[in-house]
Formats: sequence, C-alpha cells, structure tokens
Amino acid sequence: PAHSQANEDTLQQRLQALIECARESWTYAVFWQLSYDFAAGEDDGGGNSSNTPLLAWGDGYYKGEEEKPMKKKPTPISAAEQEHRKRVVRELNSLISGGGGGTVNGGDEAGDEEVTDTEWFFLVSMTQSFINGSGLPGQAFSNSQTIWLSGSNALAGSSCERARQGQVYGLETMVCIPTENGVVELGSSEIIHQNSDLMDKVNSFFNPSN
Amino acid sequence: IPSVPQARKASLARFLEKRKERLMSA
Repeated sequence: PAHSQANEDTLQQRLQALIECARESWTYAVFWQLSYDFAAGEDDGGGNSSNTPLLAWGDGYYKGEEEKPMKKKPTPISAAEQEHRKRVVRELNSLISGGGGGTVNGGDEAGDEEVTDTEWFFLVSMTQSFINGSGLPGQAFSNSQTIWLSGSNALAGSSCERARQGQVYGLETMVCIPTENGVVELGSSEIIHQNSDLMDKVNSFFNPSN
Repeated sequence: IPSVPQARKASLARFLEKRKERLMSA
C-alpha cells in the first residue's frame, strides 16, 4: 500500500507539472494506466484464463478554464441537468468525507455552485476505461501513436465517442500520447496546435526507461 | 455512489478539494 500511495503521489505531481509548466492553457490531464480486467476472464465461463488488457483511470489533474467573457459557450444545459450534476457532486462530497452527509472540510459551497461542462466531463471520465485498441486512449496505445485533435470540427468528426463527448462538453483540443504503461490524455477548451514540446515532456516524465 | 472504485477515491477527493479551493478564491 505504501508503494501504491507513493506511486499515486508522483503520478499526480507529474500530471500537475505537465499542465502548470506548459505554455498552453490545458484544462485537465489524465493518465490512463494499462491494467488487466481479471473479472472479464472469470466471466467468460469457458475456462479462458487470458485477461483483457485495458486502459483504466490511473490519476488525473484538473486545472480548469481561464475566464474569457467573450468566449462562445457550448449549448447551455437544462436546469434539471445542472441540478443533477450538483446533486452528484454533493453525494460524492458526502461519500469522500465518510458518508456523514457533510462535504469535504465542511460547508456546502462546493455542492451548490454550478458544475461546469469540463468539470463534469472530468468527473465522468473517472468511471471509464478502454479496451486496448478502442476509444481515443486505446487507439493511441495500440498504434503507439499520438492522437492530436484540435478544433471542434476535428473532435465532432472523430470516430471515437470520447472525442465527440469532449466536444459536446466544450473542449476544443484533445490529445492522447502513448507511454510505456499507459496513455497521457490532455484536454483544453482552447485550440492548441500540435507541438513537440508537450510530447517531449510526456516522454521524459512518463517513460522511466528514458 | 458505490460504483466509484476505491482506487479512484484519491483522485476524486483531490478534485473535490481543489474545486472547493477554486470556488473559495473566485
């Protein structure tokens, strides 16, 4: 457990450094970690002991968006949808703080404020995983190739559901960079063009053998 | 929300804590 905790901490530090030291304005970074779905092997009922490789949530760092009053907002969500998001955040706060009905460090502010589209996208991402070869991270990993989508048309026109979902939630750029044992994904609500600087940083932060 | 796996709890706690800090400083 101590090793696992240390690994989580350094993963968080690397994701944070990646975003905070970047010239561009990234909204979030996620590390999709290569894992094996042991449950899938048990469920097949055919005695097949091979386990399915998948990319599961390793860790994530959410920075948020810069306030730009002139920026065109995506389609506004309904009051009911916003209420649903707030309720989920309140419940998650309660879950994390021990189920006592309170929130993290007390106070209700965090559950009553609007949950932005990119916050919601990041939260929902925690529940997702990708079979190797499927989805944006899965394709990047199986092909050992960076996927860089910039502009809402590129996201909306992608064959990957995750990219289309990202566009709906206001992202303008999504990038998946494969590493030795997973994929680093970054998203931004601004258009960021492909550059080798980011890929070099990911390479040096996330590939231990380099 | 019992389906949130235990392993992701740390990320979730961090996200919620930082969100609270952002809202407080806004």
